[in-house]
Amino acid sequence: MYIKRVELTHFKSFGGTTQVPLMGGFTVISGPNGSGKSNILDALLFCLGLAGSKGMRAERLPDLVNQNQTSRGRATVEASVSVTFDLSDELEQLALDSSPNGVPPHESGFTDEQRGLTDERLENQSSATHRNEITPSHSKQFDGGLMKEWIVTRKLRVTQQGSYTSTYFMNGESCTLTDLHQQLERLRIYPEGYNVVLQGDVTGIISMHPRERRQIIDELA
Amino acid sequence: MYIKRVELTHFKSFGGTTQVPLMGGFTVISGPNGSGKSNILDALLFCLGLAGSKGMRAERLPDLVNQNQTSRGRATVEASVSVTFDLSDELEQLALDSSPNGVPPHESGFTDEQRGLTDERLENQSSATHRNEITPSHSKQFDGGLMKEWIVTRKLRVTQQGSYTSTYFMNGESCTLTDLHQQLERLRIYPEGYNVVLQGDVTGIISMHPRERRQIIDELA
Amino acid sequence: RQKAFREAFDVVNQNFQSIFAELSDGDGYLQLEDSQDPFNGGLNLVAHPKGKPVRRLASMSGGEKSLTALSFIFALQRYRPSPFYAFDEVDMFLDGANVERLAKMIRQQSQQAQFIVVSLRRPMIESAERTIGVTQARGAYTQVIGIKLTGHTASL
Amino acid sequence: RQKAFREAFDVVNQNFQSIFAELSDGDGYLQLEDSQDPFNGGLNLVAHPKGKPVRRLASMSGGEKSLTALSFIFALQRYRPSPFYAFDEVDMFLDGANVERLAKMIRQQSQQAQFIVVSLRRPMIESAERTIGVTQARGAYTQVIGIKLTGHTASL
Ligand SMILES: Nc1ncnc2c1ncn2[C@@H]1O[C@H](COP(=O)(O)OP(=O)(O)OP(=O)(O)O)[C@@H](O)[C@H]1O
Ligand SMILES: Nc1ncnc2c1ncn2[C@@H]1O[C@H](COP(=O)(O)OP(=O)(O)OP(=O)(O)O)[C@@H](O)[C@H]1O
Ligand SMILES: [Mg+2]
Ligand SMILES: [Mg+2]
Repeated sequence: MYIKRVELTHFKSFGGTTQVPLMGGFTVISGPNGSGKSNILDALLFCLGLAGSKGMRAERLPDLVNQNQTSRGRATVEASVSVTFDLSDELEQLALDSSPNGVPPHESGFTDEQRGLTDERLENQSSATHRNEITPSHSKQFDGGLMKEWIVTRKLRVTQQGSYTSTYFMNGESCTLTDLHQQLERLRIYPEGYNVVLQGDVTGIISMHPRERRQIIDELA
Repeated sequence: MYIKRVELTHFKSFGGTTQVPLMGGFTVISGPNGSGKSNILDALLFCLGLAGSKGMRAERLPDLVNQNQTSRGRATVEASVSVTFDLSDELEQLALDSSPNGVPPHESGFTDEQRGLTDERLENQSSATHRNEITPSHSKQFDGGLMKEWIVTRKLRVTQQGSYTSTYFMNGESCTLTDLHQQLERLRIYPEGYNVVLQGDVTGIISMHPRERRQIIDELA
Repeated sequence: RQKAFREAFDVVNQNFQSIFAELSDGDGYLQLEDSQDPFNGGLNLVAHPKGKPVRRLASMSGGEKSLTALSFIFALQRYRPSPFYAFDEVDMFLDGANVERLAKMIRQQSQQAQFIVVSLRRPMIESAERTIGVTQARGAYTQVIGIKLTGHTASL
Repeated sequence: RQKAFREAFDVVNQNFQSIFAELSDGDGYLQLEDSQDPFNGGLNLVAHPKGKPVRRLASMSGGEKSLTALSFIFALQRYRPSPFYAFDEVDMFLDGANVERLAKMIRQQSQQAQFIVVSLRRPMIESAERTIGVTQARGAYTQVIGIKLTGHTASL
């Protein structure tokens, strides 16, 4: 699976709505200083709830709304980011993982326990045969064979007084951050994951405390 | 004035004795990763007493001795760095500064007070006419017209047990770190000066506390 | 729990050794502070870039630290891959030759995961399958242009 | 004491404004948190690189922060020059065009002080009056070679 699109609306240096189309494999983002490269990575962290405001170089969330929006003096301004995951391979992968003889689960009629599913990441997996047993929001996630794309969106609304609300959505349905993190974990995306290295942080692993470093392996084991 | 030579002996990645000749103006130091470029700047900090061991990426001073020395199992090992300053312009400059009519002090016979010297950096200035009034070590520093070069040396000795001593020298005579810093101040070289920016530190001025930043101007005023 | 940790540690350690050898042309390995009871201590990285004798991590050069840290990240990746990796200027300390080594390794690892790498360095840009250009004209918003290495430029 | 500070502040502020304009192509100035009683507050840097609206320092990009910090250092230099400046890879965040700008400014400032600059970036190396090459062969010590830009190489 891979991220196939990031859509930014009024987020940091992005005015209007901007699409950043991506593909699997190896992509470089380049350009002059101050143009907005790191802001794209901040958008990923923002949308997937992977960092606090300081981790995106903002003192508080409202600082993330494009300055022009805020200065137009509107009663309420909004910024949002959507990340679209391409799941076509992952589904097949998840389906194969859950079945000892390689037959996709929704074709075999066995229960998860019968298939000897022990990986806790799969225990929330819904499939066509189990839809009734699982909560409605889960049944829409990772349906066997039915969902090729998964879209996560986060909207940030800021009132003129400066108070704000932030809402997460999965495929258009609002959800809690905990729901989102649970689904992301199934895809091996974690808030403390070492898959995102921000500007200036690369040598952080060297200067961190040895116990902290050992915990990285704890969490993956 | 400028640094015209740095001589490193058994210091960090420098085995034996190595000369780094420098000239005024704009010099770049370049080369592959891990070759020893930053170690040359550490040598400057070490010799002039401008940073603690951590500021030179060493846990303790003994880590600064070239590894090969230490591993040869000798009873005592030693590392040293010498920095040679070219003073030919500075002297004339100091001489001019101290005399309201531009006549060098050692030619006019007036006392410092008579010349209205208020700059406290010059109050230790010795000149040929005043040599008797000033301590022997000072009379050798910045003698009007007599000294074109000024050499600072620091030696670090480490015993086999790991205890160590560090000694400073100015023009071959041992001195205290306080003596050295006093002379360096007259040349406008300060331990907290912002004239040395180490690898990774350039944005430090941005993330420092505003009060700390204001103090930088305090100290220069 | 100890057993699960042991298995993970051994695999990551093995990965680290071969990746470090490739990136830093030297020997490196992971070491538990307390090998009898791992949870009683931390995890150390032992690094000999270019065969240099062992030294504390802090005294390594900027470039050496970067390659050591990246070797660790890739070692984790081979054990438990994330679907995507986002790197922002991780090559900032690297000399030209090392940027090339890193770029080759990313190219290799990108067969198993998506790599989105912000970089200003030419060898990195040249190794990627495609580049996304980002600019911001004076007084305007950020603009994004997708550039394929076939020389075909598409604006978005 | 307040008077001495005021004078220093005004000079450094003026320097900062013109240097920032040159390096960052924008407006920047120094601001006291408490202008009535400077010692009661700190010193802020207000920076509008490329004329962008004011924003907190922390949200600037890596390159923008570097140029702002260097403008401050040069502003201090013009007020109270040190005899030498030693910079270790201060250009690591800068794009090619900004490395050139910085290199030009160092060239200019080096008429008043000695600049020893460690750098891996070509525009910086090409702007210097000379380069000192540093290498370390496998299993050996650091070697230093002086290279003049006239192409004349001298080993030491
Ligand atoms: N809320 C906001 N509204 C408008 N612009 C913003 C906002 N937040 C940040 N910016 C701008 O975004 C720019 C920084 O963008 P970013 O950090 O992505 O640059 P970059 O391309 O990574 O540059 P570099 O190569 O220097 O790291 C800054 O100039 C900043 O002023
Ligand atoms: N006491 C010592 N004995 C021998 N070698 C040492 C000692 N202390 C440090 N070193 C070596 O010096 C090297 C680092 O040198 P330095 O930091 O100057 O590199 P650099 O040229 O600045 O590289 P980079 O471009 O990556 O910043 C390291 O490889 C380290 O092992
Ligand atoms: Mg950036
Ligand atoms: Mg270095």
